[in-house]
Amino acid sequence: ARAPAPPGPAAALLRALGLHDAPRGAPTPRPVPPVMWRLFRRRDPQEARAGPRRASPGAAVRPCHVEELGVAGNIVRHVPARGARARPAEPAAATGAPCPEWTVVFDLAAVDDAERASLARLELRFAAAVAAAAGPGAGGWELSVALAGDAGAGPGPVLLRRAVRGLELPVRAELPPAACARNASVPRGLRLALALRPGSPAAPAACAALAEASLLLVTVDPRLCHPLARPRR
Amino acid sequence: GAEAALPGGACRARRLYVSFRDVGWHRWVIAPRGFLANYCQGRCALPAPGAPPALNHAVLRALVPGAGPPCCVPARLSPISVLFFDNSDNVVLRHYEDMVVDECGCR
Repeated sequence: ARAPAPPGPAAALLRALGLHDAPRGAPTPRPVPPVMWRLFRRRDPQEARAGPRRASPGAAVRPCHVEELGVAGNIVRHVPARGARARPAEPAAATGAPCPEWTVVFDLAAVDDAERASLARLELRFAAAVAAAAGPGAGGWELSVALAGDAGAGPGPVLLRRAVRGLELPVRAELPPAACARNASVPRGLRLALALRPGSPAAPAACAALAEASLLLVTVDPRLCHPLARPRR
Repeated sequence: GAEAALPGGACRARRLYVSFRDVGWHRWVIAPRGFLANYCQGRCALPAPGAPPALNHAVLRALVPGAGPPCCVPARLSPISVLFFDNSDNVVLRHYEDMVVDECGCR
């Protein structure tokens, strides 16, 4: 739901800032993730001037580059997963683990067609009590992330598989940035199928419970990277 | 909120503060609450000690009667970052170049 941009100077300013229209009403109150505050403080010129990383007033932050994450970008989004849904694992899974798998959906409707993704970092948090009970076991866990089709459709191509030692801390995994565009449709959303299986044949003491999933998405909007912004040689 | 531009002053950066509350964006902009955008205003005459830097062309123009005075415009700008909620309640950090006038010059 978008509110039509009011005519006049405010609309012109919104367009200049690359925003089609202002969000309608007040947003749902939720805490700002610490990583976003950290990135904001590092990129804010006033904060940067006061900090030790600022060598001199002329040493500007590199345009269209998120130094802290080491990628090109001028837009960073923290996207919480919506509609995390657990489903039973396939009985024919190689490990035979009866733990559930999850489907998570990320709303990317606000990502403009002109933006190019440079980083897509998935962050998963597991319920603390269950994570402790589940324990890493001898072989730890294996996380697999696949593109998920629409409801009823089977899982799509696997984006990554990686070993996870413990579940007490958030699990971070970098997805191929192109995945955020490839799965786009109207309304645009990224649907992922997540599975956490024991890394060894021994069954885990308990299944992990996914408590929270979010996506840190960095994109470059080339319209906001004009040549004048580049530092002079 | 802008510093009033009085006629007759030399070209320099004047204070212009953009408050996100004043433009009604305070409900979705998380930080900053506003920023000092500034603007350039003032008379561009022949360069004098302490005057803002002028392009050679601006000096020529100031010398030629009838050509009109050079323009007082931003000579150095800096970026800002804005943290806000979008329509999907995602937290977004966007970086914008050339939002703050640091220095004015005659061009």
